[in-house]
Amino acid sequence: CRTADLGPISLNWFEELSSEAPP
Amino acid sequence: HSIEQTEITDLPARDSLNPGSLQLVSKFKNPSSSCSVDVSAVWWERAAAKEPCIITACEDVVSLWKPLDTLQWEKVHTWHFTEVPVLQIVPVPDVYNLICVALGNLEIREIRALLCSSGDESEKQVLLKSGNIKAVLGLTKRRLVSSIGTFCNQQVQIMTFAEDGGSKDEQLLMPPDETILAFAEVQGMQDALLGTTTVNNIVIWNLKTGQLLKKVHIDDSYQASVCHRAYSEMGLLFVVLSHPCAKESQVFGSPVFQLLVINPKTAQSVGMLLCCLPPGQTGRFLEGDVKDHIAAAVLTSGTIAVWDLLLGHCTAVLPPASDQSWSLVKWSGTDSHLLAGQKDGNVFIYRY
Repeated sequence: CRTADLGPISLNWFEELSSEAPP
Repeated sequence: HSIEQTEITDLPARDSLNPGSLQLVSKFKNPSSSCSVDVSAVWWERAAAKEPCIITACEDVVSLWKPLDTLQWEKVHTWHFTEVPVLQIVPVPDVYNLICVALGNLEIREIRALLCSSGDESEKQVLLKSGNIKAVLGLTKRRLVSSIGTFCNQQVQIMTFAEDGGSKDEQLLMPPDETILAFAEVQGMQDALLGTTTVNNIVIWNLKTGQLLKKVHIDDSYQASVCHRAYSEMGLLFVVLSHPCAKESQVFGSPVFQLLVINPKTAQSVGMLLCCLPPGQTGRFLEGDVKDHIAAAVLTSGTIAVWDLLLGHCTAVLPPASDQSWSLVKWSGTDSHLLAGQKDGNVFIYRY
């Protein structure tokens, strides 16, 4: 698996996406 | 109440791949006139003690079996369905003395809760949902998620049960405007939920807020992929998909499961592991179940195959028993046992 193909990884993706997504 | 004769054997299952990885523990037959459609293992409380029980579902009857000391099984409760046939059992983790079932002909039309009244222990059923139900899944923390309707007219709802299966709370999730095929829990992240859609997208929700967080388009090589389970690790999502419509290729044979890695931040994904059949085996995915890192599938050939997703290969193959094809496979929710069922009501319990 080439993780480079996946782009920058964030350990806090769930919180970050929750703050960006419409309520 | 009937006591069914069970057999115990210390012989390993006929498994040429890895002898001993599946050991037959017990078996019983559900004597029913209709076709066996599902099997499950749940915790059930009787006389203030919680017991690991087996639930069997035929088209017109659902039965609860409790274990006896001698590894026999006793049928203790039966719920009858005369109008709409049973399609599947929907176990709800962390709820005792309640099981949900999906009813319908080809598609799910109703979800009902099956329980017993506390006074006389008589069987009761309660209608929870009705309509054009596309997907349903029991989640940890006593939750049940269902989607009703298609495309833009879709409602995705979470129902939360009390610990005793009683009073419930309801919450809506933002619909994805695409018909949902299946839901999957995310191990390691209880507030996240995944769904696969008819246009090969994986959608991610926040269960606490109901927000739709991301849509991830996955490779179109396999149409109508179905999500079974996901794991959250190091900022990535590892998703187990099955491919019921996959065509056999000369290179890989028939891909049954696939482990896909998704970066939820960028919506990029890469295939990590393709679970194909070992040499000599044929067939496509018919139905399956994933627990922790072990995936099991019934194939169209009537054989059951088991993959260890950490080892990355098939660890066991269970040929049809008594010259009868397997039609059901489920991991027990109460221990590490595999439940294998046949259409005539035979249920075999294996230790993995």
